[in-house]
Amino acid sequence: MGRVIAIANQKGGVGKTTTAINLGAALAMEGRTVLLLDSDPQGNASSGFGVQGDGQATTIYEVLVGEQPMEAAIVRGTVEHLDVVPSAQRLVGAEIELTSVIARETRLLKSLAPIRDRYDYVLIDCPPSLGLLTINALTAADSVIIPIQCEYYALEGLTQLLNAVRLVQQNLNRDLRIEGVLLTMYDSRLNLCQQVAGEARNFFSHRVFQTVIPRNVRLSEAPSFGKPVLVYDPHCAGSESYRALAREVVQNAEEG
Amino acid sequence: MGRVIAIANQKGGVGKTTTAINLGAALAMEGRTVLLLDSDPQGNASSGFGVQGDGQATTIYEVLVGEQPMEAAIVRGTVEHLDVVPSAQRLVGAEIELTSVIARETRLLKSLAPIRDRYDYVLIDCPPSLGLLTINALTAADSVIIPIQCEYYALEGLTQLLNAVRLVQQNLNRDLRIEGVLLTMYDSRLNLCQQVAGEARNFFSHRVFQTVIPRNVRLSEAPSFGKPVLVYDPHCAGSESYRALAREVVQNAEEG
Ligand SMILES: Nc1ncnc2c1ncn2[C@@H]1O[C@H](COP(=O)(O)OP(=O)(O)OP(=O)(O)O)[C@@H](O)[C@H]1O
Ligand SMILES: Nc1ncnc2c1ncn2[C@@H]1O[C@H](COP(=O)(O)OP(=O)(O)OP(=O)(O)O)[C@@H](O)[C@H]1O
Ligand SMILES: [Mg+2]
Ligand SMILES: [Mg+2]
Repeated sequence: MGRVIAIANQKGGVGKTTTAINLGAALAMEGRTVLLLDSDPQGNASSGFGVQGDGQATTIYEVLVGEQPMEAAIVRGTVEHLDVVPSAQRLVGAEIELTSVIARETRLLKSLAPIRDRYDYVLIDCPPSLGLLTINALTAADSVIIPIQCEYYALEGLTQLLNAVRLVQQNLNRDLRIEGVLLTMYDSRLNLCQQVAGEARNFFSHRVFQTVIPRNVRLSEAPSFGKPVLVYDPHCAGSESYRALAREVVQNAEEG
Repeated sequence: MGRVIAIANQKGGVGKTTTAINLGAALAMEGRTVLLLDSDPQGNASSGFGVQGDGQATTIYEVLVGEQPMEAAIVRGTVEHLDVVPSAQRLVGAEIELTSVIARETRLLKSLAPIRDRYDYVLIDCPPSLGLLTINALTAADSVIIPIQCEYYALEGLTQLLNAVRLVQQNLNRDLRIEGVLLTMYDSRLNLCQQVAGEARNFFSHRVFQTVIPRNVRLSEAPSFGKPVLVYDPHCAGSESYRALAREVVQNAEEG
């Protein structure tokens, strides 16, 4: 029974895509089957696996707006056991195009239903906004991972995100849970990082992942080779931390 | 005659808000009059000046959606010669609410017209998306500053952004120009940074600002005190670089 996890935060540049790609790769390299859904018009999760959606006939855009079957958009990723549903630039129009469609918030949920059980995990990379693409992801998901950078603005946006999660729980997806809050780009030498991490643990307590992702330049180099960091440099700090995160996610799933 | 400059890039976390706040402060500290317009629902530019929009009766939301006069939303900033039009969380609904409104792309242009000449510069901080809030900013602006982080994903999103700028030039604002591309969070020790900076200069040539903003932790500490870095730590590398940027912007304006 596939677990669907959305990776969301409307604050930009906090490591959503980096987490989707590398958590996905770590789970796949441990033998789980993974589907990575790129629902960000920027298409960074697609290109992080060397997949270019713009040239593809069926992408997440055709599935959400054109009601194509999700199956038709699936592409094999460069990592075994991992498939990708790519995004494309044309997805940028979806927010406006979906506005007046009936049941616009459940398009993703419905299109995912026929195929979700083929995978152990479905990860959905979200754009940096709380618009219809992110709402669709939260409606389709069992749980949500919230990456936060250890910076001041990161804490500011959390109330808005939690409000959006609560609205989805009350109106669209009663069972949506918070899988965890993930501290990213952590630099232990910086006071600001330690302060923000402390406040996040006060605010969220046990829902903050034990695993903390350090700032590690290999993570930002890997996408230019179209590979997850676990393939680009398997023994760097970035790879170690995403493997640890994968173990934590699997353990949470098994403890239910 | 006020120059209106939008600060836009749909890629998240590239330094849009940090540039809006600190370029604004640097211009004001050199005696120019500045209006900072926060059109991001996250409200980071507002809180970077210690202004909380949520409790305010009139914010950018009431101006864009409720057709209130811009004048009613203006708040004095903590820096002399600098006023702020704050955002509020409720702005997150504006993208959907504006979709079916007549002339939805020119709401900001029209509300800015009565007051723009009171300021030498109007800076508009944009959210990380190419939706109606950013389109409104590009339609109201004389020029746009494009901050880019020296990372791989930064180059990927540029074509999408340039397409959006071209569409606005062709349909809504013929005179919109690119004020410049600003390299941010530059760390000269990293190969990736040097590579991306080189590619940006190839792609944009003379339109890349001479000034490069270094990665500097003081820039990320300042917002937690509700102050621009030029007030928080006037002699750090971050302050120096934003003062240099202000001089470059003023020089460009005077050379026309
Ligand atoms: N732990 C890390 N250490 C160093 N660099 C990182 C780390 N995580 C992410 N990055 C880099 O920081 C930038 C932002 O990360 P990423 O694109 O994953 O964030 P995002 O939240 O998906 O952004 P957006 O809001 O635009 O979708 C990228 O250039 C990425 O390569
Ligand atoms: N030159 C810099 N050196 C170090 N930190 C920086 C620098 N510029 C910005 N930051 C920090 O990086 C983070 C992202 O910057 P900022 O919020 O300005 O980007 P943004 O493009 O406005 O993000 P969003 O897309 O969410 O609106 C912030 O926490 C900020 O304090
Ligand atoms: Mg992303
Ligand atoms: Mg911002």
